[in-house]
This record gives sequence, C-alpha cells and structure tokens, in this order.
Amino acid sequence: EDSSEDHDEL
Amino acid sequence: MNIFRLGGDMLHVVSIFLLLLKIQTSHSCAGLSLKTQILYMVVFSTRYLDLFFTKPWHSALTFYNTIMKILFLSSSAYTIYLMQKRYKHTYDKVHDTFRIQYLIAAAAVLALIFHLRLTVFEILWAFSVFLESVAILPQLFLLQETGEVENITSHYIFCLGGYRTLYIFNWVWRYFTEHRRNQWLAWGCGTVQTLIYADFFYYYILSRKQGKKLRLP
Repeated sequence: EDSSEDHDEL
Repeated sequence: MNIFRLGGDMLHVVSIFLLLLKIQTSHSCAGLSLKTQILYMVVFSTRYLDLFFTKPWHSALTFYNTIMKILFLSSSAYTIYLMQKRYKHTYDKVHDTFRIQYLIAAAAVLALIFHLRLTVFEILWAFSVFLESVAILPQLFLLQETGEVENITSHYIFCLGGYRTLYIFNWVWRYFTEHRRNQWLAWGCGTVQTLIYADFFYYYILSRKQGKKLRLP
C-alpha cells in the first residue's frame, strides 16, 4: 500500500 | 477533490492573505502571536517533507497539493520574517508568553505512540497533525491577555476555523464516497482543533450580532 495515498490532503 | 476540501483550502489561503494584509496595511503585527506562526512553520515543514520525494506532475491532485504546500511554507516563512525583522518593534513580546515547548514535546510523545506506520516520515507526519491541532492556542492566549481583538485578526482566526470545519465535512464525504477508513489520526486531531475554534466562534458571532469589536472574556 502506498503511504502517499493516505496523505493526499494538506 | 470535493467542494468541502476545496472550500476549506481556499479559506486557508484567505486566512493567510488576511494575516499578511493586516501586517502590511497597518505596518504592525500587534495582536499577532509569533509563537503560533512558528508552530505553523514547524507543522508545515514536518508534514510537507514529501515535497522532496513526490513528482509534482504525477497527477492533477499532486500538482495542486505541491503548489499549495509551497504557498503555505513560503507564506509562513515570510510572516515570521515580517514579525521578527521588519515589524519587530510592534510585536507584543510581553504578552506572547505561551510555552510552546510543552506543546511540541506533547505532540512528539503522542506521535511516537500513535502513528499509521513505523517510519520516520509517518511519525513526523503524525507529529505535524498533533501539533497543528493546538497551534492556534498561543494566538488565542494572546488575545485573551490583551482583551480586545482587532477586526482583521478575528477574521483571520474565523477563516482558519472555517477551513477546519469544512475539512470535517470533507472527511465525512470521503468516508462515504471513497470508503476511507484509516484516517482516524487526522479525523481525531482535526476534530479537537475545530472544537478549540468553536469557543472563539461563539464570541466572534456574539460580537458580530452586537456590531461591536470582539472582546474575549
């Protein structure tokens, strides 16, 4: 699972 | 991207614009907490480390995020520069005495206990989320110390609170439309943060209704 997917907000 | 998220981000941009407008037009940073601004700088610089690893053109959303991250980081640094250098003589150092080292320490401890994955990147991200939820406290503390609040400063905090509120709607929206279930950290801290603003909202709306300047008890 790509962790950047979890943090796609500001 | 949904309307709540976009609206929230836009309010965040407006709040930064108001803050800089206030400093530039009045040639003063009176009533503003440098400690809150420093906390935001710490929040942005620990959260946006992915700027170094993400290709901005990966997708439209990444591009949008990259622009916003750079905007938040640079405006935050510029605000600190204005407060610490150019308008230093107007800075209310005597009343801006909130001990931010406790907030930073508490956020660090919480981040070491609660994080999504055990990596430096994820722990710093969690730290930034915990710290952001309390970053406005020195500003509210300063307003309470000095009693009266300038209109533009209250608009600034109002916009920041509005941005947080819209983010909650955004999370509810994404929970149902994208089935995002693993964001408990951002949701929990975001809710705490919004509750801190709610108290300010109450007095803000009261002062609007009475057509008076905002006064905190």
